[in-house]
Amino acid sequence: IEKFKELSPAQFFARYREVAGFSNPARALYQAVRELVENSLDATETHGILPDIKIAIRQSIDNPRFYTITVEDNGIGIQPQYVPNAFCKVLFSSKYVLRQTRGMYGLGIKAAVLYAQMTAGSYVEVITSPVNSTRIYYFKMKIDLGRNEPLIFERGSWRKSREWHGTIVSLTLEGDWPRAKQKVFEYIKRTAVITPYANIVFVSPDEELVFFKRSVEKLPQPPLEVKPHPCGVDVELLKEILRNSSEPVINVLTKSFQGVGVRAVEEALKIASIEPSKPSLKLTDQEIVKLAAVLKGISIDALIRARESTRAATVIDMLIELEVPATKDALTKLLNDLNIDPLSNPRSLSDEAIEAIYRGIAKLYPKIRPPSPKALSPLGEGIIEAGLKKIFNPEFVKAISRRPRVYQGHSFIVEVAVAYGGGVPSSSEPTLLRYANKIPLLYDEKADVSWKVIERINWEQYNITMPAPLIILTHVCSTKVPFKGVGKESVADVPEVERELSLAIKEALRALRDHLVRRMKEELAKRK
Amino acid sequence: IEKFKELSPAQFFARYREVAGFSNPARALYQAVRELVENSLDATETHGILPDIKIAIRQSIDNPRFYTITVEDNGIGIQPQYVPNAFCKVLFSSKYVLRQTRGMYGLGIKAAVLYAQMTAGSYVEVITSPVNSTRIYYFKMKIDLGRNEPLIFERGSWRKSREWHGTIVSLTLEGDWPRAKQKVFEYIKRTAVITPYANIVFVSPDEELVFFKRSVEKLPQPPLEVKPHPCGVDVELLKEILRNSSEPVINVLTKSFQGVGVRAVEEALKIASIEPSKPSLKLTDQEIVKLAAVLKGISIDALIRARESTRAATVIDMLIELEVPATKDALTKLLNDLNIDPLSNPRSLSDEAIEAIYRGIAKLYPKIRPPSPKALSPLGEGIIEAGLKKIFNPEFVKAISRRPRVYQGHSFIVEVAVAYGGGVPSSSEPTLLRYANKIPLLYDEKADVSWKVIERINWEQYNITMPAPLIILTHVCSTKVPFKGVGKESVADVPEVERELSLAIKEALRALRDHLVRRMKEELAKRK
Ligand SMILES: Nc1ncnc2c1ncn2[C@@H]1O[C@H](COP(=O)(O)OP(=O)(O)OP(=O)(O)O)[C@@H](O)[C@H]1O
Ligand SMILES: Nc1ncnc2c1ncn2[C@@H]1O[C@H](COP(=O)(O)OP(=O)(O)OP(=O)(O)O)[C@@H](O)[C@H]1O
Ligand SMILES: [Mg+2]
Ligand SMILES: [Mg+2]
Repeated sequence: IEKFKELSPAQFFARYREVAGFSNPARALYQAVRELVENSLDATETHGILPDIKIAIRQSIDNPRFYTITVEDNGIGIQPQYVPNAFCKVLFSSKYVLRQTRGMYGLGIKAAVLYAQMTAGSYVEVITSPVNSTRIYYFKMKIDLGRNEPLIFERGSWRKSREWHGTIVSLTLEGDWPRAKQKVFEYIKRTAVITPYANIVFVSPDEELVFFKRSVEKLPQPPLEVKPHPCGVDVELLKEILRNSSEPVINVLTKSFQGVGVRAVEEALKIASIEPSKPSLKLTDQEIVKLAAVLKGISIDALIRARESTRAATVIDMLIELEVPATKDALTKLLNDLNIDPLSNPRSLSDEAIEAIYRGIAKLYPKIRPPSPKALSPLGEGIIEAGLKKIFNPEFVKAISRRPRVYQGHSFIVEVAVAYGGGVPSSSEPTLLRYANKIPLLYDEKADVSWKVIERINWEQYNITMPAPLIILTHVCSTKVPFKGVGKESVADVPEVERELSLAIKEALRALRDHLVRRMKEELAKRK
Repeated sequence: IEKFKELSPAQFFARYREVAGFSNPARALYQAVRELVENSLDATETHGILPDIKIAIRQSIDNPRFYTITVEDNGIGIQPQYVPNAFCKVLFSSKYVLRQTRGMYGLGIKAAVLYAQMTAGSYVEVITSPVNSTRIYYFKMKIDLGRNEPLIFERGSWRKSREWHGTIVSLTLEGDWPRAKQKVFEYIKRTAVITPYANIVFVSPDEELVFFKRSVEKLPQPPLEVKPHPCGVDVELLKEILRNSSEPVINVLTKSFQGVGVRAVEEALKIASIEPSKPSLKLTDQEIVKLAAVLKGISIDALIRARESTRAATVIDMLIELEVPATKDALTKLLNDLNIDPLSNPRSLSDEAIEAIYRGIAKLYPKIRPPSPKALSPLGEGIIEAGLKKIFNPEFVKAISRRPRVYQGHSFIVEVAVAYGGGVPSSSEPTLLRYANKIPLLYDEKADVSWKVIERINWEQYNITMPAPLIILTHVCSTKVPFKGVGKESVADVPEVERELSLAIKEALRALRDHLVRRMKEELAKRK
């Protein structure tokens, strides 16, 4: 007979630490360094502070299996009343808001603390001083696994004697520096390359010191919290927004979302057959499902899927089945204007026809503005090209930073770059450098959506023959990067993101092709 | 200023559904089918019932984006008092015990219910009748995300009119059958191939019916729950075991672990300098850390790591640094007996020397029996070879089922097979068929530890030249498979598991090489 039981989030991630990236001592050492560094960069850059980050890994003298990792930053610090939960309560975070940060899960530092506790029985020590505080605070803690609560063993505070704000975090855990070394150095270097405004110092267990000195005094525009975008919003989020208020639904929707004015909301409610003055919490489940579909609008991906999966025998019936907000006559006219026979078989629609229908239909939906980019903080073509030139000294480099798009209510920007020739080493497949929310991703390359896109590329189409000296850099930044796992090593193939990566990479490769063609003509001209 | 917040496990996995495998409609449809089928196989096979599983996916008539998945089994059913939490409380499970099952996280069905709720606003419907019950129970439910609690909308029960036990689960969600089709069929087929004792019926949205008929009437031995094995046990688990009792620590340890008798526990306590009669809950943190290290013993992997990361200048000092439980004289004698100079540089130790030292040191640790295989349920060489012959009709097939090993207190068995020639298609890299706890893994192949091992193989050493008609099947079964993510698509490179896979694959490839060499000789002989 089966024994049923519940686990706390702390017990769950302690037991299944591999899903958070702590699968072996080398990987755990790497992951713990990442979690601390990513928290420090969030605490500085996101708040308009030029980052000064110090990272030290020391091997324990009495037991060489154990390493002590200490990371110090000059960030905004943490208010003392939040420190215990921030470091010792799993699924507790200040980054659950819609704003691009490296952190997102409320798990990172806790997963490292759990691993340290389990392998070395050790405590996490935190020294922090918030920006506007006159005091410095000290905590020595562990996680109570069963309750998912902090256990505080020591605490103290004292007045600041000098102008300092920031945080120092220290943990001791079982690691494997020889096997982690190459990845840790690569991670820090690839981080420094795209954060030229940061000072990063790293001292290794072999007592090597590496100093990435700030080469740029100007911070990028920090991202700002925004409201969700209605496109792709899910039923549960919409419910949560609506059920909290007895105000008329038209008011609640207008102030809860970005990108929609009163007229667009009115239109959406009309299509969903909902009375605008109806109190928000009185909406029925069916009305909410209908409203979510209308707000979501139609995406080109949904049209493509409909072409393949519809049971309708004609294009006009396929559109009706998709519940496009228009009369049959209006849709028939739209199709006729596009020279598409409404009674033709949906399977016969070309991709161009789908795009044309998409643009036509989009006009029928409520006017929803594109997502605001202010929650995002892309790298920018300048930083990407400068970084690639610095490391590789290529003959050609081209970065593309796309416009903001939306998936599931989250705005995102895709940036890519290609570097070719010069100091770039030749290889049988392109060297892929992946980033997500400015974090370098070093593992699980072939499981990543960027690789899925690259695998499909027909290199001949771009005048490239493998082996070739080709580097492709990809950066996906979003208010929610759809990582495949909480260890943040690869990005999932969400259709909208995959599509943007594909368009961006092809755009960059076309620029490379033009360069290669031009260079070939110049060489031919020289020989004559 | 940062806004701190806590998420419930339901809110967390709803928000970050990609980490559970629900990254796009096609993938979500696949994952939901998996979660239901894996629960049904656990409810039958694990309990000595020959499985009859029926799977139906129907496309919704009014909205072709939505699909209703229904899975029925003849398993042990679920007692009504547990149904609401089993289906609607994230991190609630009957499989948190040490016994091989497909399920392990207490998340699977809930992740599918969350996705269904978010995309279609739908309910999960469950009909179940436990084996020994006279009634059938019905529930229609949703998950309260904020509280991580079930919301029951309808419930009922009635007397059974015929002899039936089992469970029927139905959910409606946004899917994409055309893009999921190939993977869903492959998943069901690869499941059927290794469960020849199961009847599996599948009806697709295109109304194709596939019937995998039972070809074997005998079930494999069901796995039985065991106690943890002390090798690799972590500090937190040891604490949990010890802090619950005021009995003498020698008693608590002997009855809480498998593989250790009173003498072995006495010896371990002596090495850790702990009084055997000391009340278990009085052990200090330092004593528990020391005890965990002694119970863990020394693994060959730890010795290899020590060789690379030790600060000791001599082999004898490296062993002392590892806290091997013996005097300096005893260790010096051990090394001299192995013809290893105790004062030599650790870096100069060959792999064979490491192995010899390992075997010598293992004798110094308490006698701990190898893990019991009764918690495991391997496929067995017979089923694997029969399955490969059936699908591929190869010229050569060889399966290897290794002995049980341990990592982090969990027993595991690695099974591999190679199939070559005959009907096997030729390709530039081997075709890899991965399984874990009898679940076929279809995604993230290159991120899997099996691929990491295969990538390092020098094919020439086995008389194989690529492209070749070669299939490699791997199966890792354990009381805890170290998956990389809760979507269960790839296995993490835990050192002990990676090592076993490497040894097993090489063993199978040597058998293939012998076959190829023999065949080549026969061909040469024929020509003479
Ligand atoms: N160095 C730091 N400076 C300021 N705040 C910090 C620092 N480190 C952690 N925090 C705070 O602690 C919280 C929890 O950190 P944690 O790493 O567990 O989660 P996260 O960063 O929010 O998300 P993720 O799990 O993706 O890393 C953060 O949200 C942040 O508010
Ligand atoms: N068809 C079924 N028959 C009997 N019990 C079931 C069935 N489906 C689910 N259960 C019960 O519900 C529990 C929760 O299922 P769920 O899939 O969420 O988690 P799990 O199978 O334990 O782990 P995992 O998340 O790895 O799938 C199971 O542990 C099992 O006890
Ligand atoms: Mg973090
Ligand atoms: Mg399950």
